[in-house]
Amino acid sequence: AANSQVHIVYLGERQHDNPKLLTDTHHDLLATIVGSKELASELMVYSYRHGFSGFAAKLTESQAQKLSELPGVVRVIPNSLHKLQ
Amino acid sequence: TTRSWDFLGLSSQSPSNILHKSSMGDGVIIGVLDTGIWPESESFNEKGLGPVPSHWKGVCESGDRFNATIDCNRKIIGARWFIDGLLAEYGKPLNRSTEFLSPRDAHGHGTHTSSTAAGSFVTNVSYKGLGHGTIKGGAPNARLAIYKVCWKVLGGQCSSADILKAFDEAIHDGVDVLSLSIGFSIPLFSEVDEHDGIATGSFHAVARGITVVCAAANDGPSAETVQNTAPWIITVAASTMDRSFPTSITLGNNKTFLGLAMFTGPEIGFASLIYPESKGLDPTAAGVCQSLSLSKTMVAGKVVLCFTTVSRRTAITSASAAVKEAGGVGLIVAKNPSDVLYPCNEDFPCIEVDYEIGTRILFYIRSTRSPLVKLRPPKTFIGKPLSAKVAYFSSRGPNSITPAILKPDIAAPGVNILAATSPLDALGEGGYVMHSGTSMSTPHVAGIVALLKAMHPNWSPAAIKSALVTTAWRNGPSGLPIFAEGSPQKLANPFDFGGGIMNPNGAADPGLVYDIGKAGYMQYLCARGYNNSAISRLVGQNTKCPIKKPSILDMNLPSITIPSLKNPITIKRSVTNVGAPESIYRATIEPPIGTIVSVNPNALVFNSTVRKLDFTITISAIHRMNTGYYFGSLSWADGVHVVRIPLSVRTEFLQPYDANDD
Repeated sequence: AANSQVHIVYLGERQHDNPKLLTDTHHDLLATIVGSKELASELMVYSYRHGFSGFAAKLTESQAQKLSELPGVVRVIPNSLHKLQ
Repeated sequence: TTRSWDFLGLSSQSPSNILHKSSMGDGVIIGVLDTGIWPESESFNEKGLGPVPSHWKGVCESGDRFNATIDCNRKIIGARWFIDGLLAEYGKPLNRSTEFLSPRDAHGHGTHTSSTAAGSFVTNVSYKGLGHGTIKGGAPNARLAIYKVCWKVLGGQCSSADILKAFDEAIHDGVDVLSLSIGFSIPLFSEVDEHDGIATGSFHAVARGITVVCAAANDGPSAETVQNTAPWIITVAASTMDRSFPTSITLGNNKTFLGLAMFTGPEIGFASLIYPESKGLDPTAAGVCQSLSLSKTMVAGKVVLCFTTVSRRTAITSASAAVKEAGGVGLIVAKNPSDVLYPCNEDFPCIEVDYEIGTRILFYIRSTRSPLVKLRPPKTFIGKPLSAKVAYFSSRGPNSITPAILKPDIAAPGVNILAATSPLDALGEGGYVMHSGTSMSTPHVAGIVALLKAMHPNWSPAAIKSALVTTAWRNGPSGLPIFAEGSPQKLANPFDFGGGIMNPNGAADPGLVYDIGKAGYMQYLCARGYNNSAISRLVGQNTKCPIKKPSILDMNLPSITIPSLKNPITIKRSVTNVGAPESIYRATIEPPIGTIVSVNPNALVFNSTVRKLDFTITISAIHRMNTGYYFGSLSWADGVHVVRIPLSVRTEFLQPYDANDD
């Protein structure tokens, strides 16, 4: 947990219109890497499910790397900060 | 905004402008991703507003000192907050004595931008007695959906995970326009990289017809500092307007100079004037504003003159603190001229002058045994002979990711903008404040986009951008070209202000638009070299890029930028007629220096069945040499409309990289 950082797992355009189902698939996808659905729920920060598909989750570098290699994952990128102008 | 809308031709007294033709944006929802909102501000009263637009599907959420039932109304129809991404990085809980875990704005920035985009009319507002008038949003009848994604942590930070979530929800909620006064840092990430949550989120928003308006950032006047450069975004630079706050400085020899300042007064009658000059090899070192070291015996009861080359405000802040602490009664700062003003702490009289005036004051001090000065508080001056300029701080092009995509797109007032703020804003006075930044120019454009959406609900985000760019002002009311602040000032070019300063009434009736649909953006992604599977996922449909990579130059944008012209090049564009169906447009070319530009065909004939026509532009270099950018334009005119796009061309016969990569 100490080595984990929020990553954005981007899956692109939504594959269907059911947001609940989409969130379930996000949890399933994360569970395949972290080992369980319970842990996946704990690590999940956001499920992006209306405008596009993806999620933000607390991941270690190696978990992020493994996720990025899964089919359907467009990119996995660390969270970053923006500033007011 | 007590002057900015009049400056832009949207006086509420005039019955003929688009403010009235668009019902002031009634029915349009502007989503603002910012620091939240202070709902009690008079700017957000719901007087005269009808029911919430039927396409709204969002929510208003309660939290710290924010009661959804009381604090949302027919003006603020939605309010939410997103902080989980930031907190996970920040590593400690939010300090709830300085920030609210709710949409309530502890910072003030979000209240300022929201009131500029869609605030209601509030009369009799001023700041330190300056800029008196009525504040209002660009679309006073539009509704606000507030997405608090930026927090009063480390000066105001927003995480990309939170921004993306706000985009996700805003798309669901049914917003029509999104306004983001947020930037990143140079070097930039690519547009399809979620490091830049704004580019990715805005891609999906634009694909659903939501116009996304973003700040160009405040890293000017250096070149290649513009941010939020994705071609689907409207990127906004900042300009000044025809308002200034001059203050008179009268010397003991009765000579009077004008400086700029923001303090309430009273007048400082003739007081001793000093310039801290040191002995030794560097006599000017002691008079540098940011390193003033003053003793009470030297300064008490006196006005101090100092010089600085630092453009940021820190020099003035530290100088005024030093002079005040030493018992001084006023400060004159000689610096690179800029129109951005802020009051000094505790209303201490500090006046900014340029080096020329500063030097003349210094010569007076050096030539007089007992130099004296009288400082008067500033007055508000509006209209002629003031002319707008691109602001010093406004980030400049070229676009460092894709130089062939012109950025910024447009400029709007963003200097000394008076609008509502949070009562917790340290600079605020009675709930109002003047702020400067591309943050302030962005909601000016978002408000106008709301008016355009109300008038033309079927226009795509690209059509709206085109209408803004092709009708923008390159000249002031006198007909003379607009300048850009910098060192030295120069005539503004498309890298300073895109098409120019926004002309709202012109944008409502542009004649022709350069439209782009999903296919156009796919063509861009192919041209940028993204692979088929990434593009397919991004756009949600199977996409196969053509074997011959498309040219970014052919993207149907309302601008042409050629970063590396060697051999003659032919570029494609198409225009859609949104004016009278039977129209004939003829081309006028203002070629960039050292180029030959031709258009084929040079007349476009539209009728009730022909709404969209293609044409090509061929550009070739006259001289075989490397140059910087030269600028020109291509205009289509039908006697009523002039549809102008900027041309920017750099010839490179010795190229630093393979130009075919573009």
